Order: sequence, then structure tokens, then C-alpha cells
Amino acid sequence: NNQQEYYQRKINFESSIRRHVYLNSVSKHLTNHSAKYGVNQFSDLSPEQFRETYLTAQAKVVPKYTPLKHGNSLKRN
Amino acid sequence: LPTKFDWRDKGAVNPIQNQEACGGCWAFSIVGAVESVHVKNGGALKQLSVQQVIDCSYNNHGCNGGSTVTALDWLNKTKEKLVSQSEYPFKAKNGMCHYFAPSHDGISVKNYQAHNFSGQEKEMMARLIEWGPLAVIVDAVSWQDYLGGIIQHHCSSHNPNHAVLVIGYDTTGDVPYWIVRNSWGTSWGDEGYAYIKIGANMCGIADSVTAVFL
Repeated sequence: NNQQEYYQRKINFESSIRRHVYLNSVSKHLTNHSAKYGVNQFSDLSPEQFRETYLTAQAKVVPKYTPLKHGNSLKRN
Repeated sequence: LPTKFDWRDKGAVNPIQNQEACGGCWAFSIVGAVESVHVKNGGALKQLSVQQVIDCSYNNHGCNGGSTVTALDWLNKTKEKLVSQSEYPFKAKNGMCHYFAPSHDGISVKNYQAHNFSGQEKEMMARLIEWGPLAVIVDAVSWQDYLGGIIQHHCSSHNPNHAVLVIGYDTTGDVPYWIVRNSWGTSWGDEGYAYIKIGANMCGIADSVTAVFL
């Protein structure tokens, strides 16, 4: 319904295709278990739109795991 | 340690969910962990309410983002019971917190742990088996284009931005990998799952790891 949005999504899609070529260029030298990159439901989003919508988790700084200390505290719990 | 382990084999993992355009991955990951640990403790597999966590975890920002640690801290402090998905369905948008009577059926958290396992992924494998599926924060920028296979490149560990659930691992092949349950529907990745190489803190998978105890 919105021609401007259609063209923007088309540009995003074309950028995605170029990105897939780059991402797959490293993988093809590896085993056939390597990750593959290509068209999916996010291909018409810009990386910024994707980040804003889906990459919204905040990581807290957490203590390094120390097997003895945390193993003991778990047993106490 | 067994060479491979998958909580799906124990019937402890619900089908892949779809967060749609709601940035609530943090809630999906911890609710998935609670569902699985409930089965590990001898309970039945239930689908619990993600929307309840999105609406009620007041130190987070609902569909605009949040932290797994903050959400678990809230569940642990308030002892709020997670009700079933059918009683508090997912709407993919922020809403008013709906409170239930203390006598209402639900699952509450007894405790949780949050650790950095970088450089200790073997230890993390042991804890996955002992504690149950682990909610982790990864750098998922390159996941926009992911179709399947084992992620071994293009994934930094410096920009954690997406919460997922590690439900297993497999070390039987040339490249050992984590089995990761995402919340972007079954049309993403390998039927909704991603595989990440073990041993190099790929995507920062070991940097922010949380486990829940019921």
C-alpha cells in the first residue's frame, strides 16, 4: 500500500543478498556443517530495523563461574 | 560428560515460539528455562506465560527489551507464580500486569544463578546437564541471515544483544556445537534452532549464562 516503504524494503532485500554472498564466502571453505546464510523472514529489514526490533536484550555483568565455590553453594541450597 | 546431550530427548522442551515484533526474547528465554526445569524436577511439560513476565517484570521494558538476570531476580524476590500460557496469552505488545491470587496454580522460582563461563565451556556443558537448559545472551547481529549449520564465524562476543535458551550440545562430529532454541518461529534457522561452535565463546554464548532452580 505504501510505495515508499515497498522501495525501501526492496533496497533492504538487495543489501541482504549482497550480505549473504559475503557471509557464505567464508563458510564454503569449511565443512558442509558450516552455517549457511540466505533469504529468510528478516531479509527485507535493514540491519538497524532488525537490531531495534529483535536485538533488545541487555546483558548484566555477572561473576566468573568458579566450580568449587558455586558447586558448594548449590549443594547448600 | 556424555558426547551429546539434548533436553528435547527428555521431553523437557516446548515447541519453538515466535516473539513476532515484540523484543521480549529475554522473557522467552527464562520462561523456556522454567518450563524445562519443571520437567527435570519431575513435573509435566507446560507452556507458561511469557506475557506475564513481559507485563509484570517491572525493572525491564517489556517488548522494548530487558535482562534475563533482572527478570530472574524479580521472579526470585517476589516468588510470583508463572501461570499457564492459556490463562495469560501472548499478545506481542506491552500490557498491564495481571495479578493472580496466591492460591492460583503456577510455578515459582526458588533460586537462580548467573555466571560468566567464558573459557569454561566444558564446565558449562556439565552445568547444562545438572541444572537444566541455560538462558544466555548472545551477539545475534549475523543471525538476521542465518539458515542453519554450525555458526563458526561472523559472530563477535563483544556486543550481547539477544537472549536464547541453550538446550543441549553435540561433540560427536568434527565441530562440537551448542543446540540453541530461539524464539523467532520455525521458519528461522533450522526449524527455529541454531547451532553454535563450542570452545571459542562464539557469539559470546558463555559470557552471560543463567540457570533457574524451582
